[in-house]
Amino acid sequence: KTRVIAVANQKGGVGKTTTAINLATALAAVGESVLILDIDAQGNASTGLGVAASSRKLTSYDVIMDEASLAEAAIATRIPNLSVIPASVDLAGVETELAQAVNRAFRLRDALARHRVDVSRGDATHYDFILIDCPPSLNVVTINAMTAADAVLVPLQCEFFALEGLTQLMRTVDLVKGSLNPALEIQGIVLTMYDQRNNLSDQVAMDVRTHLGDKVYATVIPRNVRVSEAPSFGKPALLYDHKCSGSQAYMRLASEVLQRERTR
Amino acid sequence: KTRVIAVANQKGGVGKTTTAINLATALAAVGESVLILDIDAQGNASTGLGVAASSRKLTSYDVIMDEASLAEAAIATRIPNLSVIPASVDLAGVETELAQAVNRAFRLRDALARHRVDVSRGDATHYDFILIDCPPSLNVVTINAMTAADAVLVPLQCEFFALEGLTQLMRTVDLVKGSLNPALEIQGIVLTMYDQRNNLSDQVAMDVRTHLGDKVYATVIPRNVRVSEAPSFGKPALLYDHKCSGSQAYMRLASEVLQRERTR
Ligand SMILES: Nc1ncnc2c1ncn2[C@@H]1O[C@H](COP(=O)(O)OP(=O)(O)OP(=O)(O)O)[C@@H](O)[C@H]1O
Ligand SMILES: Nc1ncnc2c1ncn2[C@@H]1O[C@H](COP(=O)(O)OP(=O)(O)OP(=O)(O)O)[C@@H](O)[C@H]1O
Ligand SMILES: [Mg+2]
Ligand SMILES: [Mg+2]
Repeated sequence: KTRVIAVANQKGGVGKTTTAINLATALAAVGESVLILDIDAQGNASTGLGVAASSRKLTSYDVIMDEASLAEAAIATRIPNLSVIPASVDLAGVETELAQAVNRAFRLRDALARHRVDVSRGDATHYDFILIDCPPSLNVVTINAMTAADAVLVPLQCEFFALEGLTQLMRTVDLVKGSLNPALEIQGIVLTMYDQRNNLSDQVAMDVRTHLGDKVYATVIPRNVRVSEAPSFGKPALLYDHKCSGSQAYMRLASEVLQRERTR
Repeated sequence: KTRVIAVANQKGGVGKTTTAINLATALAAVGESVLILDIDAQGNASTGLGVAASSRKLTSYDVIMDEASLAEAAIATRIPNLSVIPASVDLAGVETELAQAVNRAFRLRDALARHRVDVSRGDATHYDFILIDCPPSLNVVTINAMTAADAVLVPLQCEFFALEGLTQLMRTVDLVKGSLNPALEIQGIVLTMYDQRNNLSDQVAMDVRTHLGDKVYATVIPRNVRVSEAPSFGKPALLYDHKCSGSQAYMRLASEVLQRERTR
């Protein structure tokens, strides 16, 4: 069975894209078959995986607007076991375009349901994991991801403003769970850009663990410049520099995610 | 005359809120009368100025939905010459609520026009500057800010992904200028979170100056942990630690902004 995880947080710049790319690569490296669905109009996950804007024929916009299937839109990356459905700037218009549509929250869920049928007929590739990289907002595109997902993985930057948004995010997850997707759960919260040189990181980490307990992964992603250099080469950190502290942390996160999936 | 500046960039976490709060405080410190309009549902600018969520009676949501005037919603901060109109989580619903409204892009512009009339009658405070802190998206709320503003100030984090979004942002500014607000211009681009220890910051800074020339401020805001600690005390960095490198940079940015305004 495919496990669908939405990587979401409406606070900007907390490491959603970086986590989606590097967690997906780490899972693929240990033999899981993975698809990244980039639904952010910025298209950072697509670029970070080496898919230039000019080469994006079918995109997640076409999938959401029901003009392409997942199988048609998915393209290979240079990483074995990892495919991506790139984003498009047209995603910025989805909120207005779907304003009248009755099933506006279910477009992605329905596309994934059709994909499961295609797989069962042998017309499409099975994925063990589908990671959805969300934009920094709680708009209809992110709601589509939460409605289609089995679980939400929340990257949380070790900064004060990032803490402030957590309550609003949790409330939105509860709303989606209550009305659109009763099976939705929190896969976990991963602390990102942790800087042991500064107290603020420690305070935020302690605060989050006190409130959310074992929902917070043991793995903490350190601030590591190699991680932010990698996308300019169109590569995940794991390919750019697998020995750096950031890459090592994402490998640990992957094994923790797999551990949680096994003991679910 | 009031100068209205939208602080905008759809890339998340680039320093929009931090720039709005600290530039506003620096302008207020040199005697300019300033209002910050927080239109991001996250409400980080409101919190960073010490306005707790529980004490926000009238908000920018009420102003956009035409239920309160600017004068009614503005409240004082602990900083002389600086007022704020706080945000509300209800802002997240504006896109859907205004989907049918004919004048959906002009709500803020019209509210500011009414404020000018109130000021001329002596019923409201005149502001030299109004800074609008925008959410990380190009939705109807940000379009409202660009339609109401005289100019856009763009914080740009010295990171690869931040560069990628610049073209889309510039295209949006041109679209707004072409149809909704012909007077709109770019006030300037400020490089933020510059870290001289890492090459990436230098490369991004050089790249941006090559493409955008003197649209980029000479002042560069360094990465400085004191800047990110300040909001947890409800204070701008200038109040929390006026000697730190971040605060000094924002004072320099304020004098550069004033210089540009004088020679416009
Ligand atoms: N562990 C890390 N160490 C250093 N830099 C990092 C790390 N994680 C992410 N970054 C950098 O921080 C910036 C923000 O990260 P990223 O773009 O992944 O966040 P995001 O939540 O996807 O942003 P948005 O809200 O715009 O979608 C990027 O420039 C990225 O390269
Ligand atoms: N010069 C700086 N040095 C260190 N940290 C900074 C600096 N500027 C901003 N920060 C921190 O970086 C994070 C992102 O900044 P900020 O929240 O201002 O960005 P934003 O663009 O408003 O984010 P969003 O897209 O979510 O609205 C915050 O935690 C902030 O405290
Ligand atoms: Mg992202
Ligand atoms: Mg902000």
